[in-house]
Amino acid sequence: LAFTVMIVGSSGCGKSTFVNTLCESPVILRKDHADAEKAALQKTVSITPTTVEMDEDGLKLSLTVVDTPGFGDNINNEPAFEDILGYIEHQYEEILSQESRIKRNPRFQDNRIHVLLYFIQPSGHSLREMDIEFMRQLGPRVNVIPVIAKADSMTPQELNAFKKRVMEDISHYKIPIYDFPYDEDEDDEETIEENNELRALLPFSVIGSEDEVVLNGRRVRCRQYPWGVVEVDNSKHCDFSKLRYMLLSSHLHDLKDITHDVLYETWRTEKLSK
Amino acid sequence: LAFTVMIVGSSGCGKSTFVNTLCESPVILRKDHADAEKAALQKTVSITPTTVEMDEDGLKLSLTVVDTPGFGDNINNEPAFEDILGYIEHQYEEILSQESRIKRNPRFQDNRIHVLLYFIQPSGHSLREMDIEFMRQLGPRVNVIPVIAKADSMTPQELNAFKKRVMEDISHYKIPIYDFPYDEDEDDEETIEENNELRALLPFSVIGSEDEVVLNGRRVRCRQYPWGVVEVDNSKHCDFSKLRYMLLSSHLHDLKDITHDVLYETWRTEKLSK
Ligand SMILES: Nc1nc2c(ncn2[C@@H]2O[C@H](COP(=O)(O)OP(=O)(O)O)[C@@H](O)[C@H]2O)c(=O)[nH]1
Ligand SMILES: Nc1nc2c(ncn2[C@@H]2O[C@H](COP(=O)(O)OP(=O)(O)O)[C@@H](O)[C@H]2O)c(=O)[nH]1
Repeated sequence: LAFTVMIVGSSGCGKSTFVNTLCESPVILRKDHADAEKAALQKTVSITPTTVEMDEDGLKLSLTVVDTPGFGDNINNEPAFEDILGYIEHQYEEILSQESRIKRNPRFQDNRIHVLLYFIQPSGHSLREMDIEFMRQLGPRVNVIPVIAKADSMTPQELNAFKKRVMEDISHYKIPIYDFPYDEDEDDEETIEENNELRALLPFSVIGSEDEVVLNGRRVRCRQYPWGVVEVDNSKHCDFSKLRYMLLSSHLHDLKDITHDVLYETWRTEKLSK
Repeated sequence: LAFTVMIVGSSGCGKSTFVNTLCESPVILRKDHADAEKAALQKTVSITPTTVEMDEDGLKLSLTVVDTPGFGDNINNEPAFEDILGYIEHQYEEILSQESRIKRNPRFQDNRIHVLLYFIQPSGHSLREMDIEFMRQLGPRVNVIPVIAKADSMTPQELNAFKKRVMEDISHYKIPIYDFPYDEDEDDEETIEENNELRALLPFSVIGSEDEVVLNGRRVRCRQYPWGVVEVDNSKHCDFSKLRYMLLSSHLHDLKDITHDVLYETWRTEKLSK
C-alpha cells in the first residue's frame, strides 16, 4: 500500500517535527540552520520526497512524505507557488505519458500527491493573502487539508475562534479543500457520522514532538514547558491523533481515489483540450 | 516626559496585545478581523500612533505607540519597508524644517521614533531574509531592539538556542541594533553591569496578555492553557518585565539621546550633503 503526502508551510512552523511525529521516527533530520541569505538567493522551494516503510495495525504502508522547505520565507513568494504547483502537475504528466505508451514502462512509479497538508500559522486572526492564494491555486489539483501549526501557542478559546474564522474565509473565498465528502445513498450512517465529526474539526490543530517522557507511568510524546506539559496524542490538547488516523487509516483510500478519479481526470481533460 | 515607541512585526504575532500589556490598559482595540484580500489590496502598512498618559512610579509619561498593522502579510512585502522607513524619515524632515524656520512654530511636536521594537516570529530556526533586510535598512535611522514574539510557544532550550542563533545572525550580517552601549570612562560599575545583563538577554522574549487572574492569592497577568498557566511578569517565563523596565525607566533617556544626537544628526548630515 503506497500513499504520498505533501507538507507545505512557512519555515519554522513545525513541518519536519510533524512528519517525524507522524512516522514515529526521525525521518526528516533537523536542518543545519540554513543561512537565510543563501537560502533566499536560491529563490526556489527545494521539494524533497522521503519514503518510510510503516506498519499500521499490521498493514504494511509505504508512506512518501514530500517536504517543501523554503516556502514563504522570501520577501517575494510568487516563485514558490509555481514550484509546488509545477511539481504536482509534473506527476500528472508522467501518468499521462505512461498511459499513452504503447509499450508501458514496467518500472513506472506513481508519484502523485494524494493529499497536501497546508500549515497555517497560529496568528489568531484569519487567513493571510498568501494562504488564500495558495490554497485556491492548489485546491483544483490536489486534496488540500488545512492544518493549524503549533497549536500549543493558542488557548482553547483562541483556537476555536480561529478555526471558525478560517472556515469562514475558506467558504467566503470559495477555496476548494478536502472536506470529508460522503455519498448520501452509498455511505452508511456510521461513515456519514464520522465524516461530519472530522469536518467539524477543520482546520486540524497539530502539535508535534519527537521527545518522549514518562508521565504518570506511561510514555508520552510531549513538549515540556516551565508551566506544564503539552501532550501530542491527547485530544484535549490538539487534533493530531485524529488527523493521523484519518490520513493513514480511515480516509487513505478516499484520498487516493479522488486524486485518481477526479483531480487527475480534471487536469487530463483540461490538458488534452488545449 | 514624552517617549515614542514603534512596533513592527507580522500580523498576529501579538503586537496589539503587547502594547496593551505594556501600557496596562486596552490602548489598541482588538481589530475587526480584517478582510485579508481587502487588506492586501491596500498594499500599504497603516501607520497609526496612539498616545497614552501613564504614571511610572510617580513620573508622568506621555507614551506614544506607533503600531504598523499590515507589515509582512503580503506575497510581496517590499512596499511595507518603504512605508515604515518613510515615516521615520518624515519625522526627521519635520525637525529639520522646524530647526530652519526663522519664526519657529510654537505648536511644533517632536514625533521622532525613539525605539523600534522588531517582533521576530518564534520559528526556532534563525532570522528570515525579511528580518535581516528590514533591520539592516532601519538600523541606521532608528534604535532597533529585536524581540521574540509569543515566547510561550518555545521551550526554554528552544528559546536559548534561538536567541543565540539570532544574535549570531545579527553579528554575521552586521545588523545595527541598540545593544546597551556604555561609556568605559563615564559610566559607573553598576551601569556597566546592568547593560551587560540586558545585552545578554537579547533578543528579549515577550509574552503578552490582557487577562488577569487570581493565582495563589495574587493578581497575575497570564495565558491559561489546559496544561498550565503562563505568567507575563514572571522572569522565568519571559523577559517582558525587564524589557518594560528598560524602555520606560532605566534606558528611556539614552534611547532619546541617541535618537537626537546620533541618528537624527547622521540623517541630517547625509540629507544636507546631497
Ligand atoms: N510550540 C511548538 N513548537 C514546535 C512544534 N513542533 C515543532 N516545534 C518547534 O518549532 C521549531 C521548528 O520546527 P521544525 O519542525 O524544524 O519546522 P519546519 O521548518 O517547518 O520544518 C523547532 O524548535 C521545533 O521544536 C509544535 O507543535 N509546537
Ligand atoms: N501564544 C501567545 N499568543 C499571544 C501572545 N500575545 C497575543 N497572543 C494572541 O495572538 C493573537 C494575535 O494577537 P494580536 O495582539 O492581535 O497580534 P497583532 O496582529 O500582532 O497585533 C491573539 O489571539 C492573541 O491573544 C503571546 O504572548 N503568546
